[in-house]
Amino acid sequence: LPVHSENGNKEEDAKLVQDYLSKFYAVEPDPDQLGLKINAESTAEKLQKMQQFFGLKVTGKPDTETLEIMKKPRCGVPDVGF
Amino acid sequence: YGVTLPGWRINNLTYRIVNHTPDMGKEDVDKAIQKALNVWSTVTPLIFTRIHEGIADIMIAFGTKAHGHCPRYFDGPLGVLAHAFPPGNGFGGDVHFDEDEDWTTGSAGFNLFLVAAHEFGHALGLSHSNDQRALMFPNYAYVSPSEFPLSPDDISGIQSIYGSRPNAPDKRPGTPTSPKTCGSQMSFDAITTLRQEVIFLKGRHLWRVYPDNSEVELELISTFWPMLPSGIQAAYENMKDQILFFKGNKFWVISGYQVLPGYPKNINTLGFPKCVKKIDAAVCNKNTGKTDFFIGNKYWRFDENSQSMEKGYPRQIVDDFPGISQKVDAVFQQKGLFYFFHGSKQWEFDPTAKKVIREIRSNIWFNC
Repeated sequence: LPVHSENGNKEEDAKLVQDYLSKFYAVEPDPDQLGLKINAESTAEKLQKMQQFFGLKVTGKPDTETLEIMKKPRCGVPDVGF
Repeated sequence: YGVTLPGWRINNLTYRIVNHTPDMGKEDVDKAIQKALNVWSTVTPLIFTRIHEGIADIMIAFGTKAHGHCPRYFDGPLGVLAHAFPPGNGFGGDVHFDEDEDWTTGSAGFNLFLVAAHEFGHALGLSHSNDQRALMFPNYAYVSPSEFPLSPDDISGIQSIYGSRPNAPDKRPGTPTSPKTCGSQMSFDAITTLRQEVIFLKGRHLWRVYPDNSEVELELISTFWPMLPSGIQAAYENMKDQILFFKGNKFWVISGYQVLPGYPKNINTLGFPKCVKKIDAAVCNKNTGKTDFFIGNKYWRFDENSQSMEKGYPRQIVDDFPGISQKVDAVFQQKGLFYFFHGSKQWEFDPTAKKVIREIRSNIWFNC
């Protein structure tokens, strides 16, 4: 069945958010301490961190403004260090 | 700003351009890379020397998707444009550009010089800054390459790692190439009044001029209005103590330091036809409450009271403003008279008598 365009968008947005946060807001494992487990942050926590960094309203939700920032061309270096 | 310590332990660094993008001539790529490194060497003791063989501190390459042994990958056009690694061995200091992007020397596509300057910031030990005006802000933003791309935030960051450049001149390096107001070819993008002041805009800068006591202050536009882009094309003060700024088909209404909610809006909400893509200049005649928008050789008249475009426009500028025959770069009203600017000249015009009083240099307002 054709995906209902709005649902399609929602899925696309969800994938965009996951990709973006895993790329730029996942705490990279420190190469010097391989093997140590780091607690995984929730998506909402990472989203809040991203919204804070970009001066957006910190809602923890992928609102329109947040999605617009995520679609902008940018540097591939994460915004949070390891 | 943020830093990933430690920086390089030496000031003399080598770089090697491993391959070139076919989007640009090889020489243009070389120039863009060298200029991008110079951005950082002008404010630090760092010196960059190019090598053509072997391992350099900073290895520069273009690649797509998964490239070589790099732990990161690219994602095709748009999205991630480039990435870099902090100082160190192996990948440390290396910079990779996504070859799936359109690399250019201008504003189309992605300007290689600007992206390279950002990535070299990482290669020297800076992480991303959340200051939107900073070069180290993560999102791409085009700035005219003729302007110095480092913000004070960037300079503080890099100098916190390497110190400042020995024997640097003591004036503020943040604006070493700010335009010289008394240069003979000085021109302006836009001019507006703001109560007793006249604000001249050009590129990323603005000058606040107080004609009555001939004071002049130079600032970055973003210092007052960080939400405004550089390269504003037109601006005017309306009857409600607000300024309207225009760039392309968008405009912003500013009250004090705040942008009114809902802006930027499209200029067609003012009543312009779709064929109008940008505004050259605008001025509100405080005596009539009418605003004239100058576009090419025509002008539109907008009634500030009814907030609507008057009928019978556009008209030829030269028909109603005899003597104003060149494209209008900027215009403002002072003590009842209009001052029309084109390039390095301006014309003082009496709107009541409908005649040019005199032709003068654009920068007479700056005590030159």
